[in-house]
Formats: sequence, C-alpha cells, structure tokens
Amino acid sequence: DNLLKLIAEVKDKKQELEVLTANIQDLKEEYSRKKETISTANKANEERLKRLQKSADLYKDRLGLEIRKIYGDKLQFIFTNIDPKHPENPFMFSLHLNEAGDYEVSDSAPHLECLAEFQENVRKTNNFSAFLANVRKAFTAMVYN
Amino acid sequence: RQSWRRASMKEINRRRSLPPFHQGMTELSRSISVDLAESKRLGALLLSSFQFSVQKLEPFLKDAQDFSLESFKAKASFLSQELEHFIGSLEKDGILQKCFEDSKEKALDLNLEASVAEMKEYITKFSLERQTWDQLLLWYQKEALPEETSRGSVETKITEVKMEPTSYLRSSQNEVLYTKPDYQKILQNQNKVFDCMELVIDELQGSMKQLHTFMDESTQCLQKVSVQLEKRSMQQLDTSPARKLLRLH
Amino acid sequence: ELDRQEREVDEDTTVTIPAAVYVAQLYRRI
Repeated sequence: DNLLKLIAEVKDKKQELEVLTANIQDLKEEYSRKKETISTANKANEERLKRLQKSADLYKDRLGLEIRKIYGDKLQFIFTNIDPKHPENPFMFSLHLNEAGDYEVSDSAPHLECLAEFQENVRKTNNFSAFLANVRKAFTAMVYN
Repeated sequence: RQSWRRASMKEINRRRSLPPFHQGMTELSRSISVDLAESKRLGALLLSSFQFSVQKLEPFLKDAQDFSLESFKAKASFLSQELEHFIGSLEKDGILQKCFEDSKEKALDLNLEASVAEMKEYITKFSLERQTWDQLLLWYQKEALPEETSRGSVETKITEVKMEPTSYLRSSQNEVLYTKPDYQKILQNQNKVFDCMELVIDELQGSMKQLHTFMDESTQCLQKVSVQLEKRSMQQLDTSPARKLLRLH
Repeated sequence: ELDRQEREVDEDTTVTIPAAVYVAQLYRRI
C-alpha cells in the first residue's frame, strides 16, 4: 500500500511539475511579450518626444519664446531677443487658470503695467496669439524707453 | 573851408547862400570900427554880443516873480566886466589871432590833392571797364537770342566804346577770355562714358528684374511647401491648447 | 524593472506626450 501511495504521489508531483513548468513557460512568454510591447511603446514615445522637442526648440528659437510648465499649475512664458543690446536677457510672465476658469497673469519680470489690460482682452476674445504678441510689444517698448 | 567836392559841383548844384542874419545882429558888426585889428574886432564882437543877449533877455524876465531889475543889471554888469577881462587875456595869449590865421594861409595840402587826383583816375578807369563788361554781356545776350528776334530787337543797345588796346589788355577780361575751356570738346568726350554707363545700367536693370522674378517664385514655392507640411503635421489642432496644458497634471 | 518601465510608458503616454503636443500646438497658434 505504501509503495502504491508513493508511486501515486510521485505521479501527482510529476504532473504538478509539468503544470508548473508550463505555467513558468507561459509566464516567461508573457513577460517576453510584455517586455517587447513596453520596449516598442517606449521607443515610439521616445521618438515622438524627440520630434516634439525638436519642433518646440525650433519654435523657441524662431519666436524667441519659451513655454514652460511650472509648479502650481502655471505656464511660464519667457521672451528673448527683446533688448537689441542684450538679446539673451529674458523677459517673462506667468499664466494660470483661476477658480472661475479664467486666464490670470502673474509674476511678470520686469513689471508690466499694461499686463492687466491684456489679461482682460484675452478673457474676452480668447485670442491667445494676439495676447502674446502684445506682451512682446510692450516689453520691447519698455526697453526702448 | 574849401571843400573840393563843392568846388567840382556845377553852378546849379552849388549850395545856396546862407540865410540873412537878424537885423539887430548885423548892427553889432557894423558898430565895430574896421580900423581895428581883426583880433580886437572879434573881441569887441564877443563882448557886444553878450551885452545884446542881456538886453534881449531883460523884457522876458521882467514879468517873472521875484525878479529884481537892479540885481539883474548888477549881475550883467559884473559878468560883462569879467568877459572883457577874459577876452583881453585871450588876445594877449594870441588865441584870438589864431582864428584868422587859417583863412590867410592857402590850403596847400599836397597829399590831399594827390589822393584826390588818384581817386579821379580810378573812377575813370573803373567806369571804362564797366562799360566794356556791359558791352560783352550785351553781345552774349544777342548771341543767345535767335537770329530773327535779335535783328529786330529794340532793347539791345550796343554802345560802341572805342578802347585803346593797351587799356583793354590790362583789364580783367583778358584773363577770363583766354583761359576759357572748350566745353564742346569736354562734352563730346563724356559721350563715350555716358554710352558705357547706359549699357551697364541696362544690364543691371535686367539682372534686377530676374532677381525679383526668382524671389517671387521662391516665395510662392516656400508658401506651397509650408501649407503642405502644415496639413500633414497639424491635422488635429486642439481648441485652446493653453487651457488643456494648464489643466494637465 | 519591467513595472518601472511600464509606469514610465504610461506616464509618457498620458502626460508627457500630450503636454508636448499642446505646447507644439500652442506654438503653432502663436
């Protein structure tokens, strides 16, 4: 009886082993597939980000404008090529959405008096490009004065 | 005093004689004896002039307030004596005599006469030269006008001034006339230069036109390419990407 | 390592890339 029991146990164990081996194999395959998917996705993302960064750099260079997302859910706009004597000098301001969901400007450096007026205009018209163009003009006028 | 200017004037331009003296005053001169010496007569005239002035003044002052005739006469008499003494001293010093010395001596200012003569000479010379220039100007004006009008022209008065060659050669016209450049020849020489310049400028103009055309074509081409690229890359543009960016955590 | 990579990919897909896209679109507008 004992022998028969042992033989049966060994058979079960063998089966279990096969199952486990099969499971391990499946897991390995899954891992492998997952790895490949993630790797591909990662590469694709890297490529995309590279291209997006390239276009951002091009815009930044051509427009003399850098857009950064900063803490506190704010966007910082940094203008360069404003002062012809010191083109690398930065002129900036920050933008965020207030509780009412309207654009709100803050932290302009150097300080711009007309920024509040521009804020009102962009709230009414939603013309973001005109808003930024006006800010640049205002900074430039300040330098020439 | 003799004025050489007055001396050169004609009879009609000469100054009229001075207005006559007041009768009272002429009597003063006449009352003085001509037998006396000139200086003494002058002294006497001075004194009698003073006395005459006092005489004339008296009736005017009579009606004035606080006027004392005796006091006035006393003062006048005192002043008259003072003047007499003073005139005497002038006579002794010979100052009165000096007043007559100039009229006796002739004004033989040789230098003045020489300058006057020189001036007259210059005036003559300049008038002559002016006439010559005028003549030359008229001649050129006549040349400038067309033939028909110049003949019938009433305005051009060519006054013939016969000049001696010596004076003509010495004038300033001589230098101008003999150093006149040949303008015609200069202009002809420049014609070649102008022709070259015309060619060069035509070439430049052609090149400029070509460049403009090229510029326009390039701009159009760039615009086309830009639109195509935009369509390919920015197909789905979000509305208000700024808001979306701000809301993204 | 795989989990970490997966999280990275997720973040890129849901945050990083959209943000970069919005920035590019914003630039385009400007």
